[in-house]
Amino acid sequence: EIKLRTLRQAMGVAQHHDAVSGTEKQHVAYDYAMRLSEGISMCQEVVNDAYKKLLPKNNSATPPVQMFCTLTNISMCNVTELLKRFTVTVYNPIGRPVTTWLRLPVQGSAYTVIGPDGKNVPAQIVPVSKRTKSIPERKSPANYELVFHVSPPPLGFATYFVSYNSALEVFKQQQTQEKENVF
Amino acid sequence: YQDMDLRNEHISLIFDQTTGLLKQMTNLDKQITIPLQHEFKYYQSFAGNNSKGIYEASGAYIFRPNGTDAYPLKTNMVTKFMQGILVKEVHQTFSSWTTLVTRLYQGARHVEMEWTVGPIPIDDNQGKEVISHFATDLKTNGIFYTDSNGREILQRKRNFRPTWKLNQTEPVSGNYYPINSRIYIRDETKNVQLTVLNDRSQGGSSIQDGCLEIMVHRRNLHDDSLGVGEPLNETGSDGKGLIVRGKHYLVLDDIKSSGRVHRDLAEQLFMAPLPSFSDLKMDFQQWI
Repeated sequence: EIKLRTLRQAMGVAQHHDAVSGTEKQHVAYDYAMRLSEGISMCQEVVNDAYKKLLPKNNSATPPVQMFCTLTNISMCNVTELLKRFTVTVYNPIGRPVTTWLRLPVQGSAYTVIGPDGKNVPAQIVPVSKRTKSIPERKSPANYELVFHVSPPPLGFATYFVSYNSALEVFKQQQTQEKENVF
Repeated sequence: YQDMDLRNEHISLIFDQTTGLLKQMTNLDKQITIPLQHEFKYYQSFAGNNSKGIYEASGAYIFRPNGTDAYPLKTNMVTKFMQGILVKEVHQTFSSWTTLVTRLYQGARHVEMEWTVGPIPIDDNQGKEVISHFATDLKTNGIFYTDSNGREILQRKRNFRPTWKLNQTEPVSGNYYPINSRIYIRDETKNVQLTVLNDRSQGGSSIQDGCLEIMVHRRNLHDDSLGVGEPLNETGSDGKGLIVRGKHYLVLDDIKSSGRVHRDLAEQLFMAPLPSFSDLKMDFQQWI
């Protein structure tokens, strides 16, 4: 409850007219962003606490800590970019089944994705354009995005297992063909 | 060169062979086809004279273009077509600071348009207000629809207010309305509706019949003297203007079916599934 309150309060402050309309002074905009960011971090801890209870445990081991990537829209996620093997747990907050697409920034050119039912999930590797790429000064920005379909249940979650795959056959199946025109 | 047809099971988009711009959209299930031209344009901001009250500049509080024309970005456009088993994309570079990725996912009934705009150049000492502009041949009779607060859709009529006699002095911004989740136009005779959903609150309008425009980014050089005390001229840590990235979702359908499609989609966008990641120390067999 205490952790949730931080985001509630930040959202409350951001109901002020200048935050709603974007007419605040620049230093105030930074302050709103900081408050919201702190609130979101606290809520991520709450989600992790929930997953600790809900995810299946392997004997006495506790489930691994879930990490969040809030910059995937600029093709940036330290987990998916740097790890060759990871899981993605997708929570669906709507009370009906939804299907959606995940786009994860990655460095490898082919991956195996296995769904919660243990079956292979079709995936595609899409090159990240120079413009879409994250901060160029980063040591190893993602070159590709891994795209696949997820179907979490209503008000529930589904876990997908992702691992780098160097097989040529998988690479051929997942790659994207490009054609460029200048007008 | 030939027209490029980007299609999945439900939607087809045609990109023009000479300009590289989107020129047609088809709902394949309902056999609805409309000419649809999409491009990015910008209004020049009114510099104003704050010492005289009625000449307020375009600023944080006020969108006030210097004239009624929006200028297209004039450069050689580079278009990249990308095709794979799950998603087909068209990457368009309108200028060095404006790009767009149009996506059609397998099985999707909507088009995803991810725009990246900025840093808006101001070396010509001219503030700019950038819009994403859709032009169709729909007969809309000056009427369009926006949601007032993400809940209720309101009918808007160009140069008209329902409760008083309007003396319209700002033909562009006087017709702008908040779009918190969606804007649409419809042609009653053709029974066609074009809906655009957004991922954040923006301003938008239908300045000409059959057209939709949504403001995606602004950079002004003057304060509008309404209280904020500084121009809307944000810079990043590198001192350049901000780069903004967002998405618009396009739905073309008949009028009766559109509500169901855009309401479902909007709920899914607003309460999007939340992904989280964990490092894995085991192989798949151990994990399963």
